[in-house]
Amino acid sequence: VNSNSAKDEL
Amino acid sequence: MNIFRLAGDMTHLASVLVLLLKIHTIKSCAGISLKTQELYALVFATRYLDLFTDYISLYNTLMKLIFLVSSFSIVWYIRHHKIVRRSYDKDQDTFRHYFLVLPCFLLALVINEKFTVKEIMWTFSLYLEAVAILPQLVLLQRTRNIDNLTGQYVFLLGAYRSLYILNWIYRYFTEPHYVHWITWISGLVQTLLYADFFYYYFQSWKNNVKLELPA
Repeated sequence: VNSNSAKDEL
Repeated sequence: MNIFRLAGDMTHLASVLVLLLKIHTIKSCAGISLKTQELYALVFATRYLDLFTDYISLYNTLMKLIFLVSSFSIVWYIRHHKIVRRSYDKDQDTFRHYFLVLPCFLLALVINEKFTVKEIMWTFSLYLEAVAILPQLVLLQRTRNIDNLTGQYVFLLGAYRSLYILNWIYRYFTEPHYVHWITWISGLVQTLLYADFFYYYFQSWKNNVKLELPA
C-alpha cells in the first residue's frame, strides 16, 4: 500500500 | 497528474496571483483578512517541510516554492508595506488565530497517519487549511460590500477546492490503494465552508449585480 500517494499533492 | 488536479492547482495559483496583483497594483488590501493570510502562510510552512527531505518532481517543488513565497509576501505587504498597510482594517479583522491553530494542532496529535514530526505537521496543515478561510468569510460578512477582486479571490479558492475533490474521486478509481480519509474529510469540510459564499456569488453573477452578502 502506497500510503504516501497524497503527498504528491499541494 | 490528471486534468482536475492540474486545473485545481492552476485556480489555486490564480487566486494567490489575483490577490498579489490587487495588493501590488492598487496598493490596497481592503477587504482582505490578514488573519487568513497568516494562517495560509503557516499552512504552507508546515506542509512543505518535505521540500527538505523528498523530491517528487520539478513541478511539485516549484509550486511549493511559489505558494510559500507568495503567501509570505502577502503577509509582508499587509503588515509592513507603507501604503498597503494603511488600508488594512484591523478593527474588523478580529478573529483569533489560536482559536483555529490550537484545536487543529491537538487534532493532528490525535488523528494522524503516523506519529512523527513531519507527519503531524503535514496533518496539522490539512486541518488548518480547512478552516483558515473562516476569518476571511467573517470579514466578508461584516463588510458586506465586496470588491470584484476580493470576490474573485474567494471564488477561485472555492473552485480550487472543488476541483481537488474531483481529483480525489478520479484518483480513487484509477490508482490502487488511493484511500486518504484525513485528506478527504478535511478537504470536504473546507469546500463546504465556501458553499454559502458560492450561493451569493452565483446569485449576484446571475442577476448581474454587485456581490453583497446578507448581514
